[in-house]
Amino acid sequence: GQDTVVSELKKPLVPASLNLSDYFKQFLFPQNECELHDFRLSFSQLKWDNWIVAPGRYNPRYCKGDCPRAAGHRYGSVAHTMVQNIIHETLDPSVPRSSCVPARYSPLSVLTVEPDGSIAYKEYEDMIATKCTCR
Amino acid sequence: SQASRGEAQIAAGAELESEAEPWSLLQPVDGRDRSGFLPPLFKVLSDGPGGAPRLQPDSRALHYMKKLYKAYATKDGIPKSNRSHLYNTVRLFTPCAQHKQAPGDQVAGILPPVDLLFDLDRVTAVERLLKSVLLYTVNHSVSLPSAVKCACNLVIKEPAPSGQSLPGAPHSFTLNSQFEFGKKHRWIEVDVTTLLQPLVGSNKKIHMSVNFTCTREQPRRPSARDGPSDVTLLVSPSLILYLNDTSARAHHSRLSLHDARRPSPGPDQRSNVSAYPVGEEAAEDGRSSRHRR
Repeated sequence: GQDTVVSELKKPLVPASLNLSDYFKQFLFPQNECELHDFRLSFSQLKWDNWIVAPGRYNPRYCKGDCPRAAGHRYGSVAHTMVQNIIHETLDPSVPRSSCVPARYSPLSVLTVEPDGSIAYKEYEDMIATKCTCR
Repeated sequence: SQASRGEAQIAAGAELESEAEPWSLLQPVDGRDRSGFLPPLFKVLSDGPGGAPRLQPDSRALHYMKKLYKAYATKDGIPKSNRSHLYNTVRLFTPCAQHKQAPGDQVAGILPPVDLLFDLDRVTAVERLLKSVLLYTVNHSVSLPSAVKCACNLVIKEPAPSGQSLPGAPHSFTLNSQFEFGKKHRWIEVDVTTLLQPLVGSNKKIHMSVNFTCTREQPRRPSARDGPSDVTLLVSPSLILYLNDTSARAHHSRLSLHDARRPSPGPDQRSNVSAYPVGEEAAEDGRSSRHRR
């Protein structure tokens, strides 16, 4: 079987399309790990552009993905998160695993036309998710 | 009807996720309209698209506020962190009524004395006034023979005590600030903070009369032709309130949190009147923030 071995050895270890960091990542972290995702919308899609003048586009972002069993410092998780995962796995599966949720937000400036025709510039807190955590 | 609406709301709750419109997801569960419950941004949404018809804003006012927005926030709506001001809310009101008085002795083509009434009903109890200005748009369709120097006399008429229709006794406030404007000026701001400070928050309507008296920089040459006297160089003003919304929903920059511990700075002690070429205001803020640091 030498020629089989030789042909096997000639095969690339890593598929050309996958670079090394991604290759190792699949071993180190779960595939769809809890992380921040974009969702760009314009207020005209929501038919709110008759009173929201600016911004023209808004990306509130959101958190999605699986929380690893030992969601430690990497997510800024607290000890309770791992306790809940252990309960889910060993005692009672009806207790849900920890969830992937926003941990930090940033504000949004909005320019609106009020019903009386006046114009308002306002800065609202907590309108864009900037970091995820497992809770 | 509130209870039935509330029940209807709960009954619909079962299939709420699928077909409801986004704003109805924000309705308070019990259907009661508790204005403090929803951030103003979403409170308007909860009225749904069929909400009260919206008055169209003045186009010049909208143009000015869009420039202000660009000075304060990025294209994606993120407040710029390099700003030096404390306000997180800016409201622009156009007069809901104005009466032109008999023309006084003023340079032909400047605004005739005018009576203005502003309805400040949109200002909420948690919004603190930091600064207020009258914003005049310079009408460039009239060619200015030379720079013009103006003084502005402003009389606030105390709001009528309840039950009376006429405004109460006026008290006069004269802005003796001179300012001049020429071809390049687009807007003129008259700072009326000290005058409105005691009124905003306690009154929902502000009634004032404004009179400009102006003189030319250079004596008039006999051959010089005035702008047509019936065209006003200054278009009637909007009232801009720079406010600090103290509620938890509003964004409080580090600056305002830091200043929250110190007595809030009085309104800008700059001269009462400033003329701004286009875009100057933003640069002004930039300079003052560097200076302050």
